Amino acid sequence: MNIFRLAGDMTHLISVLVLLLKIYATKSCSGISLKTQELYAIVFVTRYLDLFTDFISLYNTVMKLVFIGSSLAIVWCMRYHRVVRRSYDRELDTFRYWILLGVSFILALVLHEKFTLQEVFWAFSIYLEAVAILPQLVLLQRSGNVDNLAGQYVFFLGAYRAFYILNWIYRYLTEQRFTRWISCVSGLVQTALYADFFYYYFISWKNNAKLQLPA
Amino acid sequence: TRDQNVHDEL
Repeated sequence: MNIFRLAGDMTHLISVLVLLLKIYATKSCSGISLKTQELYAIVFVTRYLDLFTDFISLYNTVMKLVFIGSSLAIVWCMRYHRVVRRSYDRELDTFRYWILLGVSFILALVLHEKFTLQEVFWAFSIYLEAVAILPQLVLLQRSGNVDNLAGQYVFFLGAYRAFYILNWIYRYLTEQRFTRWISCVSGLVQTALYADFFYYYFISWKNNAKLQLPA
Repeated sequence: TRDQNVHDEL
């Protein structure tokens, strides 16, 4: 464990807590893409298949349970909570995410570390996570101005993967046998997808204006 | 050492 990875995990945890806070406190999920939340639930379930077979550390196990639990709770809330579900922007959240699922799965069948069920699903979850934010970014662009908690959620989510890139550089430099190309390349793509959002987020923060994404 | 292919990152 290094400081970059810990910072990344904490930032990731904050992004999830910000989202849960927004939904719980305001009893509203306006501006939040259910499709992105469902993709993230799939990412965590398919990535942590080794939850009960490989014990890495208490921290690792607890964080896996938190991520799986919170992502499923958010999806449940947005789908079935009688108050929250009314504020879901169903007509704006129309990203055809089956494409993302299909492409990620085919890519995982081709590119993986070992051809085992667990490794193929792990690679699938890495590829899927890189593109899971797309429905959310599209929804933010369609709904124009971003209410600040939704914007903060995307900001922290993007920042966590940026910290992980620093973690991979650090591990590459310190551990002679560290070769996680699948994670590294996919993480770079993922962070690049956030780049334009970060730009507009920074501009709005600098001008202390509401975040306006170009339609 | 733990065999490398165990994914120790979240």
